[in-house]
Amino acid sequence: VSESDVKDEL
Amino acid sequence: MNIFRLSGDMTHLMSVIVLLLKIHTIKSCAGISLKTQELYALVFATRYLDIFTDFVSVYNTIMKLIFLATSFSIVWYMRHHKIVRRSYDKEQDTFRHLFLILPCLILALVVNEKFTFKEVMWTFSLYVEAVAILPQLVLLQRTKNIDNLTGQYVFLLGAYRALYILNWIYRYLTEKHFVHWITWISGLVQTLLYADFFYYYINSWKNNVRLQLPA
Repeated sequence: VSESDVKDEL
Repeated sequence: MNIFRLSGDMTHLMSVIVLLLKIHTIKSCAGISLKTQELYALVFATRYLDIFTDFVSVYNTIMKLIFLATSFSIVWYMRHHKIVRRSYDKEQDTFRHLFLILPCLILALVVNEKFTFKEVMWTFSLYVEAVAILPQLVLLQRTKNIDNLTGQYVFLLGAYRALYILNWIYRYLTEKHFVHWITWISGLVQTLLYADFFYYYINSWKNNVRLQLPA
């Protein structure tokens, strides 16, 4: 899981 | 995408629709804090810097565009629309943006996951979003009779935050989702700010009386 997976949230 | 995340996004969208409804049909922004709306515009402008560079999904891009467009148009209506701007409670809406923006900027420069422009701006947007509701809550407290649409607007915003927390718990349990301390803590702080409002909102709804916050 990439470090930036949270950026798929708004 | 899980049900909590989707419901969170939908309540967020509904809050914006309720606010636009008030502005467009009643031509009034009474009880709405321009400071909070300007902070939200700043939040989306600094968070969605990646909108044209990092593609996630059509859903994400459309939602980002909606939040950007609506937040800036709400600010425009409150500041410049001939009729709407007259209903703005300027004297009551006295919170200073800078007291919120400056500490958030400093914190974002110090506490971030990566020291790059985009990442710091993204972190800054999280911190600002966490406190953006404060001017609105102060204004609510000063308003004697809070109208239904304003109450619903703030309630929907709070519901959106609460659902996002459930979404993180769900993602943490079901996916190998990273522990994003910055996102989670600022999200939690943001949600806690609504706790008091929720208490009075639900009470007024249960007792079928007009919403009024204690001074």
